[in-house]
Amino acid sequence: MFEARLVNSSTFRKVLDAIKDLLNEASFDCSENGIQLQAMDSSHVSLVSLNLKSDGFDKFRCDRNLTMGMNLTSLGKVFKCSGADDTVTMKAQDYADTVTFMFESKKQDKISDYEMKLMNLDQEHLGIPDTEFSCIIKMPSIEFARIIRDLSQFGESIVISCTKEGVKFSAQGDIGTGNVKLAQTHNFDKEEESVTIDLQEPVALTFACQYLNSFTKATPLSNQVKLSMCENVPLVVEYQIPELGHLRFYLAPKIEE
Amino acid sequence: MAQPSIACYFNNR
Repeated sequence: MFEARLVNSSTFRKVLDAIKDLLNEASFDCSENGIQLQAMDSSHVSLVSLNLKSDGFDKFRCDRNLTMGMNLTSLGKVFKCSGADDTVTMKAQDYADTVTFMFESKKQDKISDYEMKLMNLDQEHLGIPDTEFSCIIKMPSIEFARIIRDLSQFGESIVISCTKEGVKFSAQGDIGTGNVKLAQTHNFDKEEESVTIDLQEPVALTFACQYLNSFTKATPLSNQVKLSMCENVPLVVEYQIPELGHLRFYLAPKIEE
Repeated sequence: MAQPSIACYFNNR
């Protein structure tokens, strides 16, 4: 028996909105530790890694490890039926081929449930090695989304370069070039507005705009985003999901041909 | 520039 209850169903909806650009379908691995998802996009350029801790749920029970393969378009349809303030309860029997989502309104005056068919997905899991990153940048997630959106107009790639002076985002293309430089700013009153850089050594890497833009669909999940970079290693773009876990995106840097 | 696969960086488990 698997049962997970989340008072803020909108959090799960935001997670879904954040990954549905990249993934058509995905396996949710449920265990007593919580719900995990790891999947590459269809081009195998980026990797999505979601971790929702069991103690972040309002109720969590998982008697037996369970892998639920879901079509994310269908899952999106189910969550479209939920109200913004609804509580969601996910339930599945052991070895079941369906999962049930029950939505309850805050006042308990409306209860709806939707049963969705599960899929058998043959998904490979990749082992992600621990990396000592050359630089870790934390910045407002809205600012990151804005910069990626702005610079995407100029080219297909963005160079992210980080030195002790700050972080620079650059793009170039047919119409010209664009550069955005951010200095470190620590706002003790408003931590979420700070830009902080933890630098071991300067690094500059090139990434495809298309994927960076997809990652920023996770912006509503978190005030801050963490970018971890190292030469010849995928970029990690991490959004903390308050009290529940995190959503990470990995993107392979572009390399000289 | 070329875009490598993410699978080149991580091992199959």
